[in-house]
Amino acid sequence: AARAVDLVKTYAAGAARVVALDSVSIAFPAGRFTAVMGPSGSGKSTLLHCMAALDAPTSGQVFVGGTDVSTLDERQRTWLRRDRIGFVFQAFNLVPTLTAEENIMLPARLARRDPDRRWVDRVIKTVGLRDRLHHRPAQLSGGQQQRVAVARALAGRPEIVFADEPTGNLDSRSGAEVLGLLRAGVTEDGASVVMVTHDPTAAAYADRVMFLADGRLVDELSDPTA
Amino acid sequence: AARAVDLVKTYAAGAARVVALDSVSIAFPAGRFTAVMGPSGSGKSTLLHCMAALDAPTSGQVFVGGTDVSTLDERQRTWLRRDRIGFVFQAFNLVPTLTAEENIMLPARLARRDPDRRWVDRVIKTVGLRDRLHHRPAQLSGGQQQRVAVARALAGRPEIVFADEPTGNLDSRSGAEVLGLLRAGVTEDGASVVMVTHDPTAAAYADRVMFLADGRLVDELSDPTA
Ligand SMILES: Nc1ncnc2c1ncn2[C@@H]1O[C@H](COP(=O)(O)OP(=O)(O)OP(=O)(O)O)[C@@H](O)[C@H]1O
Ligand SMILES: Nc1ncnc2c1ncn2[C@@H]1O[C@H](COP(=O)(O)OP(=O)(O)OP(=O)(O)O)[C@@H](O)[C@H]1O
Ligand SMILES: [Mg+2]
Ligand SMILES: [Mg+2]
Repeated sequence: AARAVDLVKTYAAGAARVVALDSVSIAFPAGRFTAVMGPSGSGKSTLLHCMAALDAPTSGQVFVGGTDVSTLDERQRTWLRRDRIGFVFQAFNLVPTLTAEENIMLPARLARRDPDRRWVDRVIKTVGLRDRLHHRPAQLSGGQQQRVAVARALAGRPEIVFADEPTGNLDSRSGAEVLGLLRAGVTEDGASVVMVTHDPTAAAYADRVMFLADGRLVDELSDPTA
Repeated sequence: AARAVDLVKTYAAGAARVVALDSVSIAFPAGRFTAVMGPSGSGKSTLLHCMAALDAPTSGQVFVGGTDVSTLDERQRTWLRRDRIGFVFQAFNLVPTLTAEENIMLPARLARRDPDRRWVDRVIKTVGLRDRLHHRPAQLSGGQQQRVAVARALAGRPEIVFADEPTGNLDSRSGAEVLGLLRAGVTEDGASVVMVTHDPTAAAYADRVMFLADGRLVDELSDPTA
């Protein structure tokens, strides 16, 4: 579904140069649930942002569904992100002036797509947001905001879901609901899921776990059990 | 060190009324490490914000170090928050235009206090931020931002530390460093720590765990082990 070849991402921060990704080659198979783990600062969010065409690599290539992302112009890249990819941000990135429901429906509205209302209702009900739909983000708890971010990424039933630590602010029960939904996307729709997590219990929902350290792929584990 | 008596907090959100805290009476003993757990949306952040005088309750009383917080004027409340309380926010609340180091030192500078530089250096070293001090928040990973928020709360060696899910974005090793620092504050300084967490492993560092559900105190556990 998506892969990276010799991916490098460096930043200049004042006098220092930070190598966030140090030549990473990684393949995320279609219709599979892959977890990515590693220490804080090891490059996980950077990897996800490059894979989802939210950020341009310093060098190397990113392929989404066979397409080299660097060959797309800005309009095609926007369409890719809105139509084929769902992204759960580590910091949620909700629109403060919109309600939870408006936030959840926004990508589909921007893409002028009619979302499957029954699926959207199922997502909203499963993550427990039905009586918070008219709240704005500032009127929601941290975990409720996180669940809005998850629902927004899943509402359009995208081919690929990138989820950056989607259960970090959730108790074990709400977390299990979110992970169950991600799993359902794979099992029922054949979606591909790439999830960054620090929680081994969450990683256990994946088919495979990839480990990053210091911007490099250092290990891999198939069929993990917590 | 701090306690609440019949604490009530309600919000009006459009036509609906949300009862975030439903008459909570709770005591956080001085020199103790107390954890607060409960489902997402159960009122934990609301409780911490009321206890730290960051938010005014709808009814009920909050005492910090024996002082009824509602009897303080705005200047005294500001002094209380800056000088005697350290707060780690669930969403970090870092100043985007300041570096990590400036963010960490800000409360002490605002209070015109000279922080104990050896302690600050120990905190910075323990949470692993020594080579990120001149980065601004946007140049930091999610977990690095969280560690800046932790260091900022601890830098002034406050009497009471309120920490709202301080390890949610951290791998187990960085998380253990943060929890070890919180524990050290209690053991070495006699500080009082109140920590909200969803992680039972983190709660195991506490002397006692209080459980919230639907804005009410529902259970308590002494000497928890994971
Ligand atoms: N300004 C507001 N207006 C309306 N409702 C609010 C407001 N702020 C918070 N709430 C509601 O109050 C309840 C408690 O919120 P709180 O942030 O204390 O939960 P929490 O236990 O910290 O949850 P989490 O674990 O998700 O962080 C939630 O149901 C939330 O929707
Ligand atoms: N704009 C930037 N300028 C300089 N360095 C940056 C910038 N953005 C990120 N970094 C650095 O790149 C490294 C990787 O960051 P990234 O956000 O990918 O880590 P992460 O694995 O997601 O960590 P976490 O688990 O804490 O979220 C970090 O060390 C961070 O400090
Ligand atoms: Mg990250
Ligand atoms: Mg909270």
